[in-house]
Amino acid sequence: MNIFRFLGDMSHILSFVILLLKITQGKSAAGISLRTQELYMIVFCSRYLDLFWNFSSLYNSFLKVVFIACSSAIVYIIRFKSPQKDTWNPELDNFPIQYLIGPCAVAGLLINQDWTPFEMIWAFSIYLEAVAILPQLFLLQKQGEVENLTSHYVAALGAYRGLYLMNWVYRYFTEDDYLQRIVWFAGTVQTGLYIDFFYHYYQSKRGGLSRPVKLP
Amino acid sequence: RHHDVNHDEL
Repeated sequence: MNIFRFLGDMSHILSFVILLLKITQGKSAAGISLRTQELYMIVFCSRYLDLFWNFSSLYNSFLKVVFIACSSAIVYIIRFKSPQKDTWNPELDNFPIQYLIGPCAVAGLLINQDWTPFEMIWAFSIYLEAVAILPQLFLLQKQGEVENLTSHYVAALGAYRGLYLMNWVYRYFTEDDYLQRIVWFAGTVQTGLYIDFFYHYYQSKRGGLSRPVKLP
Repeated sequence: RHHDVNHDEL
């Protein structure tokens, strides 16, 4: 464990806290992509299958349960719970996620760390996580303006994988024979997708004024 | 070749 990875996990937890607060207290899922939340639920449920046999640390096992529980709760609330379910707009949030899941599944089959079923599923989850934010970014693009809490949610989510990139650099230089090309590649793509958002987020938050984040 | 892939990250 190193500070970058710890801060990355804290940023990830923060993103869950912000989103859960927004949809439970704000009673609205407006501006939140259910598609992205469904993809995250698939990512965590598939990647953390090793919950039952890979106890690398209590910290990991605990957070795996937390991430599966939170992502499932978010999907449940937006899909089934009133009044949130009425604030979800299927016409706006209509990114064809099958075009993300399909290629990631093929990639997981072909490029993984070991030819076992779990490793193929694990690689699939890594690739899927890299592109899972796309429906959310498309939704924000359509709306043009980003609600304040939503902007903090996306920023925390982007920061989490960005901090993981620093964690991988740190591990590469401090551990011998540390090689994780799959997560390095996917994590770079994932963080890259946020660059444009981060630019507009920074512009809107600069100078302390909380002007709304505007995406062109 | 079953090298034990041990994922120690989330």
